[in-house]
Amino acid sequence: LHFKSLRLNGFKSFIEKTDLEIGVGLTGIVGPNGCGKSNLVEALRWTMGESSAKKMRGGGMEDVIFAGTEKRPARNFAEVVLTLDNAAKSAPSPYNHLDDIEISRKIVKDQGSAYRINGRPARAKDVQMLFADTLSGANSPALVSQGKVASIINAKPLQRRMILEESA
Amino acid sequence: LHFKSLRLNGFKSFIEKTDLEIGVGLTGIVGPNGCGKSNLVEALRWTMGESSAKKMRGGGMEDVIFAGTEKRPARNFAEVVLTLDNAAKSAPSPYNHLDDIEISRKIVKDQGSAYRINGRPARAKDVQMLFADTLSGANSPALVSQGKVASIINAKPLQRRMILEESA
Amino acid sequence: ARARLNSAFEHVNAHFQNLFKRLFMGGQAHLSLVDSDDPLDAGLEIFAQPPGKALQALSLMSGGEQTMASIALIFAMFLTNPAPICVLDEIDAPLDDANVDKVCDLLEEIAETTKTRFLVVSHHRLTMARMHRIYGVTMAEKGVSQLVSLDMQQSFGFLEEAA
Amino acid sequence: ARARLNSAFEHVNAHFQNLFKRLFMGGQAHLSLVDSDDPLDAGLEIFAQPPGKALQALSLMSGGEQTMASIALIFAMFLTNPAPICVLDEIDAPLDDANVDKVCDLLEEIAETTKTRFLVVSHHRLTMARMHRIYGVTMAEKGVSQLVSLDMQQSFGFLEEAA
Ligand SMILES: Nc1ncnc2c1ncn2[C@@H]1O[C@H](COP(=O)(O)OP(=O)(O)OP(=O)(O)O)[C@@H](O)[C@H]1O
Ligand SMILES: Nc1ncnc2c1ncn2[C@@H]1O[C@H](COP(=O)(O)OP(=O)(O)OP(=O)(O)O)[C@@H](O)[C@H]1O
Ligand SMILES: [Mg+2]
Ligand SMILES: [Mg+2]
Repeated sequence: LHFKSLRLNGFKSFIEKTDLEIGVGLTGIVGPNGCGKSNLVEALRWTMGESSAKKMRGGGMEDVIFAGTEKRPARNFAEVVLTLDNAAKSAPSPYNHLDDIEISRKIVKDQGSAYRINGRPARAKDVQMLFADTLSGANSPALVSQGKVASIINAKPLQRRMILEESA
Repeated sequence: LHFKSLRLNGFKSFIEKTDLEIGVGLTGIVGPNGCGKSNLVEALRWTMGESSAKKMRGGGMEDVIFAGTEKRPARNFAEVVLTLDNAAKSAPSPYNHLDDIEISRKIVKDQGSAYRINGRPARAKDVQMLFADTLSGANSPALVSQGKVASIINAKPLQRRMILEESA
Repeated sequence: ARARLNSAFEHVNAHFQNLFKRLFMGGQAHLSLVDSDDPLDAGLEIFAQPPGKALQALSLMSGGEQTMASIALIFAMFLTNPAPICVLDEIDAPLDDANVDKVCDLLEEIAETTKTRFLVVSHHRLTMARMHRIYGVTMAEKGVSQLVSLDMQQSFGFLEEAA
Repeated sequence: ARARLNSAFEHVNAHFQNLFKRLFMGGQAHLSLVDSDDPLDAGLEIFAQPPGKALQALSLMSGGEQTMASIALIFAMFLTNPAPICVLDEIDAPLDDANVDKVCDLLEEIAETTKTRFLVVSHHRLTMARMHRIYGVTMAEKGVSQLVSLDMQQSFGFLEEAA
């Protein structure tokens, strides 16, 4: 199972439809301070089922919807589609016959967020189960957000053990 | 009153006598990770009267004494001498007639630390008063240790106000 | 749960010791569960001895050494349960050029062996020089992010004119 | 004590607003005492609006923007009571090249006007290129630090072979 591409629409500072191909090996992301690099990689964690607004650096989960600038009005929804390549047919059961698996999450102002797997509505739990079986997901220790290394250094031993438990 | 030079002897990883000239304007300090850059600038804070071992990144204050390596035995004392240039005669009284003011701090294992001003024994309080009048000293907001910027960002509003109070 | 944590601890500790030696070119380090006999109550402490130096807790090491030790821990957990995707957001900020190179060597090797795909955000030129492809994010219009795919030459220009 | 804190707050806030506009080339920001009417019980919050973006608390800004806002606060306190010495230990780690330049511009100006002497520790080539003199610290013998004074040319070699 490979991560193939990510498509953002109205997610944080990405108001325009944006496609990120996730190729084999190492993909670098550069740009000035405040241009949206962390926003881009946060879209991945969000689609994989992140339920804490604080981990998305917001007050409430609706803070991921494009909030507007001096020239552009705020949006009222945000959507991210993550495409997985299942050519090796290694995905867990109800999905393992499919070539591609598309997971989408969409949040609409005042209506909460809704997931879809290959176009069909799915629960947050289904999405989280799909990723848990592939050893990834919103809480995976392989998603190292900005500042995470410093927080491991400054953490009390008890908090560090909890990070270990998440990865067990 | 200008800061002119710093001489370290047995302070942390600086086992050999080391002289740092503090020239006018901007002095850069470079070097690989773990080579002793932060140790060097901590010597300044220590001589100005730092009383918290934790702020010196140690368990006890004796952690500033050279602890030995595979090839060299540990030392039993550490000393740092800070020379101030008082040509402009701006130092607070009893020192204001002097051209140079030498402040030294020496710590000996199991005996605690002792200060001297121009060779004569002085109390920690005397040293702290001397620096307080020159708007510097161990707690000055102008001494920005490694990680301090991140701790201001992550601090709760109450802790940030305390940093403001220190500078008042 | 206790047995699972114990087994995870054993695996992660074994990987951690190897990764530390590799990232520090020698020395030794280990993890230890402290403060309680019950792993579910204990804390995780990191003890490390960079080559030629004394063994000490993480707090006495330099900023860059602490970062390298934490990177060893992160990848020790990763190698215990390799994920198909790994995202690293500016983990190289406190590192000097030599350590940036060592971390990139490790990433390349992991990408080879586990077929994991990496997204690496960084401001370090050296890190970008080691990437297989590079995307630039710009805010030509204030507050609006755009993604552009860059070739190697362009990406250095990108870092330069970051204004 | 209350009157002193109020007066310090006013001065620091005034400096902070100017420094923020200068470091961000526009936008606006202010400090605010929150959570209590008594300044001795209150907290200090930073509100900032980078150019073209919405006004928000520090926590919603990017890593580099938060660092620049904090640097503005540090120098706002410094300018309220200028000290003869200022030590900066890797404050530029999360910054891109353009922001490193802006911070160095500020340091040069402060060194000129207040005659403050600066000790600046950094791994950024751009920062080192702006220094008036450079010292290198090496550990040729493991665990033992030595100080060497470098000329400009040597210092780049120093950053290169940091291994
Ligand atoms: N009392 C001591 N005796 C000997 N060595 C010590 C002592 N205290 C600290 N050290 C050593 O000094 C080293 C840390 O140095 P320092 O923090 O100054 O590095 P640095 O140059 O600032 O690195 P970085 O770029 O990673 O921040 C540690 O490796 C530690 O072992
Ligand atoms: N919902 C939103 N709508 C519009 N803009 C947003 C939204 N959420 C965050 N932003 C903007 O995105 C910017 C931060 O982007 P991000 O954290 O991705 O920057 P970055 O490229 O990672 O920068 P750095 O190099 O400093 O870490 C902020 O300036 C913020 O104003
Ligand atoms: Mg970022
Ligand atoms: Mg340091």
